[in-house]
Amino acid sequence: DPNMKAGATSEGVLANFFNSLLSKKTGSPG
Amino acid sequence: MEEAQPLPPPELPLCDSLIIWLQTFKTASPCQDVKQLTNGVTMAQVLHQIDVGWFNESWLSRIKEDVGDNWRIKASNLKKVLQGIMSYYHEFLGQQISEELIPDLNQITECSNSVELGRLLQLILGCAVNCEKKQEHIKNIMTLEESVQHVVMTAIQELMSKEIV
Repeated sequence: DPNMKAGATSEGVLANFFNSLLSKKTGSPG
Repeated sequence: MEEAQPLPPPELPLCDSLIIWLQTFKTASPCQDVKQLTNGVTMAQVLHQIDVGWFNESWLSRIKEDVGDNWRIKASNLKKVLQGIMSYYHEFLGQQISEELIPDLNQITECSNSVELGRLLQLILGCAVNCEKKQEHIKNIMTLEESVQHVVMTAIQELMSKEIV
């Protein structure tokens, strides 16, 4: 189902992006 | 015959999506539409929740809540909100905000311009995803509707691409 495929890809992109943001060090210069 | 491609879901404008995100903060003052946000009160309350150490009680007390239609107070509140955000980026995050991301506050005060308000909300979003409690804020974003998450992601990517360290 192309709709389902597009949805899964989109969800994956979002999850990847926000998970990488979660693991990024806080921007404070210290 | 070519196979029809599924249409992507319609994307909400930046401002509308960020208002939906702002509602997750459950502020005391209303946060349903552009008009309600133009006095700066809700945005200040959100910043206070994002970093209570930086946007502390003393900072928050300088934001006047009883604004009504007084454009001078609105303008003064918005100026304090933007100045607070700019010093947060500069002093806490070690970044400078690119000129093109800085909203025209007069447009927000005078005509409730949703594009300029969206810019201001985008900067608040930048504070949320970079602060010490960012995990909490990012997890909240991940609970929003997918179309809203998309706009939020694009807004964060734009901030990151224009970062001046």
